[in-house]
Amino acid sequence: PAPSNPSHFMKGAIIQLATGELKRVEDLQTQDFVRSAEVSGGLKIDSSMVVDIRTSQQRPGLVALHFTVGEQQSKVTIDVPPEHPFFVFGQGWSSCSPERTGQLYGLACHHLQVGDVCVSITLQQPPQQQKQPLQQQQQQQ
Amino acid sequence: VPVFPWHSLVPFLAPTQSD
Repeated sequence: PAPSNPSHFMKGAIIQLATGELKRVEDLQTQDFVRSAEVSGGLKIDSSMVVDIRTSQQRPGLVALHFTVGEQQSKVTIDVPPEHPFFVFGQGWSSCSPERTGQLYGLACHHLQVGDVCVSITLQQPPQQQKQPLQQQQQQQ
Repeated sequence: VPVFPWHSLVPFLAPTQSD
């Protein structure tokens, strides 16, 4: 496989959860990500729904994945190789080309499709940044 | 044996300023 393949997706790779627990990448469950985000404090898990999958215009050979992210349903598009695995809630590892993922990483994958909801992370918003009316903030102090 | 942090496995999808 090309050297640039991220080795943390290689079957058997050891992953450390925020709780300190060690697990193999192929054994991870949805709960592991959710609990790790809770424990780590600075990170938040977002549900990102795949709304469109296209071949990337800018970078041939890559796939453009269109997501709606989190409660605000903000639109985010990323270009990834078709074999790049994503963790889908309640389903596990999935990619646009499960055969290639299996060949390159040895990781068994479902076929990623529009409508799948993937685990993604973003920075935890510190509370005061949320848009709360001013008076309500004063009462809290 | 290398150990990888859990968050390196999931994409960081924050809305870009243009959203």
